[in-house]
Parts: sequence; structure tokens; C-alpha cells
Amino acid sequence: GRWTLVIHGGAGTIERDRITAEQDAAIRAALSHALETGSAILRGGGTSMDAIEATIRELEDDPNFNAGRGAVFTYDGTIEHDASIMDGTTRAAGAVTGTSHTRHPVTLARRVMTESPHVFLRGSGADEFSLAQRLEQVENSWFETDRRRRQLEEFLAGETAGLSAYDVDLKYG
Amino acid sequence: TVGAVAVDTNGNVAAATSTGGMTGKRWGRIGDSPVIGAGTYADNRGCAVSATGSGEYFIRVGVAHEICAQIRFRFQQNLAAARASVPVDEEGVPEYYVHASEFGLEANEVQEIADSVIAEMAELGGTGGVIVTTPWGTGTYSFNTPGMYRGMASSEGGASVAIY
Repeated sequence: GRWTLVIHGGAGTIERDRITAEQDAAIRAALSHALETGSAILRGGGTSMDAIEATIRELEDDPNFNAGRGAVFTYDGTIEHDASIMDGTTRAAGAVTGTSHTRHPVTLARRVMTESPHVFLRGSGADEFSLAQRLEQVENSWFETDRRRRQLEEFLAGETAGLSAYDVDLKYG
Repeated sequence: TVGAVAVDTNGNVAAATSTGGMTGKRWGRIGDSPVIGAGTYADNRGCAVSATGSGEYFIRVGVAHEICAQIRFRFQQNLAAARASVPVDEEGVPEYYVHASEFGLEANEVQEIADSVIAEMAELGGTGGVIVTTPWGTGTYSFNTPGMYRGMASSEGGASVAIY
């Protein structure tokens, strides 16, 4: 009857001197709360699928994390989400990319898995499917935060100064 | 990017990841988070994985599936070794049978596998991390960045969160 839940809120150059004590406390509190939400489901005998969806919905609503509300901006100043989910029991899976109006992208990914014949839906088609599934819709602006807008402005300023992150020598792919 | 992996009291695992991608992304750039097998994978034979980091590298290494596959192979190796070590009688019949359901990987083996796949990704130049759980209840972090927002809870012992 053992259960385990592990979560993450992103990895990267998280520098101690750039995170204020308030941000540190807020992030730890958000992680703890999301962890407890999922743990309560597992403790009560609930499924791992329900536990991870509930946990991630909470993190998507928290502006501290790059997902849902508080996600980063695209080059064009909009916000587009990606999400995926997979059930180890059946290896069923659902995924969406480039969605703009679904408040909880992880729930949309799960609906793709359970209510569509597909695994992966993209962009306006995924938005259309979300509407058909009557999932909660929000204006794209609802996801915006000042911190992420400043990050986009810094990024674009770098572009103008010729320090493009799309420098051909900077090869990710 | 946010992610969660879980194993429930029935031993079923699941994984999910959600993200806004990278600041200033253009040309329809997609990272690993929505790519099954790269940023997210779950299979009751091995593990559940959610990843975060420079998505292009997680896609190229197929990180989530690679970790699951290596855990599965290690499980099969360990099980075969355990069965081979059972004493047999003169007719060659084993004294007892090692059931797969009684078997599992230890947390340190999962850690070793997760670390090796993250290291392989780093060789290509990628940075980031994964969270892993298995049907046997282990919970694992592995990352090569200065920090990863993360948390873990289990029926075996408490809950903890960390940043650096």
C-alpha cells in the first residue's frame, strides 16, 4: 500500500542572490501545498493519474512557475502552453502544444488521452477541442505576469543589440 | 515548466508535465514537455519520468523513455540473477521460485540510471533535470543545474521541498 509523489517546478540557473527571501518562501510554500494536494489523493487510495493532474493544476495556477499563469512569453508577445500526461498502467498518453486559452493545459492533455482518438493535438485545433470538451477557457492575457513580460523585453533588447539567442552558432537542435 | 510523477497504492505509475516553453520562442518552437518519451513517460514495468530543462536535448536523447527502458532492463537482469542464484535439487528443480512481483529496484540503482542519462544529455550540451518514481515506490531527483524547484512525499516518510 505504498505511495510516492515527486514534483518539480523547473530547473535552471536559479541563483540564490537573485531570489528574494519572499520569493524563496513563496515558492517553497507553493511546492509544499501542491505536494500535499497530490499526497491527500494518494493517501486516500486515489489513482496516480488523479494525483498528478491535481498537483499540476495547482502549479499551473501559481504565477511563480513557467506553466499556465506565469508562463513565459513567445517572441510575438503571446503565451502558448505545452503539456503531456501518461498512464503507466495502459501506456495511454495525451499531449497538447501551442494552446492559448485553456486554463489548465494538463487537463486538456488528459482529455486528449481519454476523449479523443489521438495522442497529440496542436495549436488552434487543440483550442477547438478544449472548447468542445467544455474545459475552462480564459483570455490569453490572464496568463500574463509583469516578471515574464520584463524577461521578454530583456530578451528582445538583446536581439536588437545583436545578441540573438537565435545565433546560428548557438545550436540547440 | 512543472511536472509530477506518482505511484499509487495499487503500484500504478503516472507522469505529467506542463510548460510555457522558453522566453522569446518563435517559429512554433516546441520543447520536450509535450513530447511523449522525451519530457514525459510512464510504464508500470519501469517508471514514471517528468523532465525540465533545455528541451531540444531531452528530445534528442529521448530522456524520459531512456530512463524507463534502462530501469526495465536492470530489473530483468536483477530478476534473472536472483533466479539463477536459487539452489536446485538433484533434478535441477529450484528450491523456491522468485516471483517478479516480489522484486524491484532499489533507490540507489534508479539514481545511478537517472544520473547516467542526465550525464549523457550533458555531453551533448544540455542542462536540466528529471523526477522519477517506480512501481516499487522509489522517488528520485537528478539534475545538472544549480537548482531545481522540487518536492517529494511518500507513505514511507514525510514530505520535503527544495530549490538548490
